[in-house]
Amino acid sequence: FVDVPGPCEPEDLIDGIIFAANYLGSTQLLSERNPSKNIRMMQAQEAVSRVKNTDGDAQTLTEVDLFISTQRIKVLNADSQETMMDNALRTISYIADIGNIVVLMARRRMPRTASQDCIETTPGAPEAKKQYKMICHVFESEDAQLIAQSIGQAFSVAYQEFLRANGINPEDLSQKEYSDIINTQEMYNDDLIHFSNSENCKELQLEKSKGEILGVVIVESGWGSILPTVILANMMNGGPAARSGKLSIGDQIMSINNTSLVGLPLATCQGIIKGLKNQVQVKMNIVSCPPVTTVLIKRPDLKYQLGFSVQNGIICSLMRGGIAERGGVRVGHRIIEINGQSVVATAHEKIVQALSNSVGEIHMKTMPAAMFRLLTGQETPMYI
Amino acid sequence: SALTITINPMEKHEQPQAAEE
Repeated sequence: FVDVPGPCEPEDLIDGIIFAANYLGSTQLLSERNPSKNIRMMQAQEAVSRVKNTDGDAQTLTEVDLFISTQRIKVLNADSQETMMDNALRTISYIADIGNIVVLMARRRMPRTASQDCIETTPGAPEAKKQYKMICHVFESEDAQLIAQSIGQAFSVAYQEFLRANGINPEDLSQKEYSDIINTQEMYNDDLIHFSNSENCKELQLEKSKGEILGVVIVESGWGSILPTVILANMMNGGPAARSGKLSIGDQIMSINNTSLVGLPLATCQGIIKGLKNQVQVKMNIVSCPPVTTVLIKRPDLKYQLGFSVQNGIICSLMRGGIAERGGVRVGHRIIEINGQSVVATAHEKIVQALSNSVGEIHMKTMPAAMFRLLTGQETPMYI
Repeated sequence: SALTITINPMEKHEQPQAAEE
């Protein structure tokens, strides 16, 4: 392991180490996604004062064993050795130590309905402004500082493993350097601007005969897209959708007859559209989008991985939080252009070569692979 | 006494929805 400062041997942290402590209690806080260090300090102090005030002087202490490894942090009852808490290390947001107190801040899962409400009511709401639940566990120990340092070291060792798993050699860059690179990447926000402009959102009424299909092909918008909903990939000549003259290939469908399609699997969306067969009027809410997505990746140096992989011109994986995700890269999209050059007929090796040798600003145009196959006649449209 | 904060570098790669209960 590359120079991970801390009181432990990194190998010991993989197996796990144990500290004795007293558990003082837990409390819950609401927090934005990535609060500043000052806000975190206030959160830690707030957690300590809440826990200390709960029971006052009559506070009962539970003697615990704190198990720390690069995988998880467990709290065991010192007497019975029963597991009281078990948190995956990656869900620990941060730790704080104040004198003989240690505060462990763990993220809680957001209720599914809350996350969906958020998407539906405020498309493109800044991620940082959303509130997330945080559970704060407070401990007391003479070794508080040592415990905090050991957890900090476990964070670093686990993060190095994560970087290696994503093809980044930690020896090539310090942790700070990598997070600096990430922070210099602006979120490519053309999508956000586009979705938040009400002129691009339309409500349409389509007329059709009873028993007639709508005459469309839909595809997924692709993992990594701002709004996970289906895209209109093709229209049947003379079908109700094409006849209306109100739809274009690339449009993202938000809802049909007041049923939201946002976040639903493709098959469910197809089922909803098939279910319209006996209707004579269909109401649709769409966002007009060009069929081609624009991507901008800023890569200051060849030593930084792009953070996505390509197979036969199609993006097949994306590193969460990497520079490519920030640039607008989406899984399942076919690369159409790189820096103004068409790569539609380019061999896979040449595309990989072009990407791996690109530094500075990398501009790409992409499109859902299924849409590309339909537009180029490689696939026969199955209209629904 | 001084308050020290150590942030988990994995935090920025982690989806809040994926966090455990």
